[in-house]
Amino acid sequence: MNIFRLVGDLSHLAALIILLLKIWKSRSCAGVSGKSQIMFAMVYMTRYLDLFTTFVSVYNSVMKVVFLLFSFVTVYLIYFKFKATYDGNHDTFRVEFLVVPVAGLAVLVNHEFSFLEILWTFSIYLESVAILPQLFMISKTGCEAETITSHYLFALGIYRALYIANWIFRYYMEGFFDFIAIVAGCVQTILYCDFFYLYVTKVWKGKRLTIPA
Amino acid sequence: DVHHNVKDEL
Repeated sequence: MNIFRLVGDLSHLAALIILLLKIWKSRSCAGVSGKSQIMFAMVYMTRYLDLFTTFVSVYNSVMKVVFLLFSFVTVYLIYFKFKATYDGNHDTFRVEFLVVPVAGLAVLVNHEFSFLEILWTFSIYLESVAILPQLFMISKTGCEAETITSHYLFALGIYRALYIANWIFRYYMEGFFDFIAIVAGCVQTILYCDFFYLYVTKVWKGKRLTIPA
Repeated sequence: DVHHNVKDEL
């Protein structure tokens, strides 16, 4: 564990909490992409199957369970409890265009051709693009993202950016790297870059955020 | 087995 990873994990956790609180307090999931949230739930489910096979640390297991739990609750709130407020008409990104190629890539490019390993690889690839329906939703409607949603996206983006710092650190300190995780992590971070720029130039100056289509 | 080491991450 190093500082980049710890702060990255905490940022990841903060993102999930921000989104949950936003939905819960406003009793509405307007502006939130249910499709992105379903894909994140898939990411956690396929990656954290190792909860049953390997024990790393109490911290590791607790965080995995919390991520799974929070993501399930988020999906539940969007598709059941506050379904009436879900903006499905604007959440039109075709998820199969991401999931199918990502699944194919996971089968073709992996470290080891085994069930758990392919699912892990799938989760890494899927995570890197899972936010696209959310970004698409914000840009397509041309309507403003709520400031809270922007904070959520920022925290989620910072998490993967810090993980890149963590991988560089681990490469030099511990002498190893995971090519699949690094490439996917970089793709993921790049997808957030445009958003980061808008976030810093607009949200921090008190304006609302729009992503040009 | 180098690549398995990031499995201790989240």
